[in-house]
Amino acid sequence: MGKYVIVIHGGAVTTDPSSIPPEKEAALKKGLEAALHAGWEILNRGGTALDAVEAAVMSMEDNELFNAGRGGMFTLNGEVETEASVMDGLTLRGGAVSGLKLVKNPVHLARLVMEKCKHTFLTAEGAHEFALAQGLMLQDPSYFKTDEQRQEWLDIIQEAEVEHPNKHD
Amino acid sequence: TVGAVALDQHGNLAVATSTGGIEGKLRGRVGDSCIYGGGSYANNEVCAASCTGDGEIIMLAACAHEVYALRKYKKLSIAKAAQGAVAVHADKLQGDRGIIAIDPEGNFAIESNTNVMRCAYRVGDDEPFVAIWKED
Repeated sequence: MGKYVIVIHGGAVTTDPSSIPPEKEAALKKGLEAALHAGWEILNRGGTALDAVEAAVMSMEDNELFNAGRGGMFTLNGEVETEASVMDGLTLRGGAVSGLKLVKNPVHLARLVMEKCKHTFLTAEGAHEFALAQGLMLQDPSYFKTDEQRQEWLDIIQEAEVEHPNKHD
Repeated sequence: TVGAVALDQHGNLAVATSTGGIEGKLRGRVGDSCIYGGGSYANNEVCAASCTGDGEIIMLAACAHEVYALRKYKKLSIAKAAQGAVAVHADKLQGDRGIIAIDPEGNFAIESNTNVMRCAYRVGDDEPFVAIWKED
């Protein structure tokens, strides 16, 4: 058995350092550690890279501190729309999904598309129908919305109203 | 956006990327995370790469595939390939870019043009490494 390695990311951004207070930095590190461990543990016991990356990403999708799954950014309309993909370096097969509003773990659905679907990319209603057909439980849209993201969205809406005061529907 | 690349004990590579997109996006907007060659790409013979940052820029620069191309055709190291992908067309396509990538030998790169790059890695039984800031 050979070398095994896992590398993860939780987003890159250019920002004012003061926008990440120490307590949030600590929570982010804890979330990264948990995700890393979820993937590493699979590799350590001889599991596949595909299972490892899926597990690591699912861990971050479940953590509202990261912009994926629960905690995803709001659209202009105040919804959370998510997307994900997986790709297997051995077979060059892949699965991708987008326009999801009800799927708890988009990366898991992407994996199911890769393994159980004749297509490689499903969007919106079709992706949700496929999720149901595969037996996935759908989440209420409120599951994905966090107070922090809601506040950021409200700030954007208010800025837009200041810039375009006559454009109300 | 979140993502992962891995090399398993059987020598196989894989990638996964997932995102909620950008704040205030229009309904139906598609980002790079679900685009092969944009936010994700994996090939056992060359590398696996996952991207994060400004999705429109990453898609137009085909960043994940750029890592692959620089490895495959220019024979660059994974570190140089990731640096090249972060910089490709940077004069015309300006925005945040972050990339994690790994090659079939387990060499890996964490590269970005941002000051924040939330990331972590672990090689075999070695101690895990976790960072929030690029300088870490």
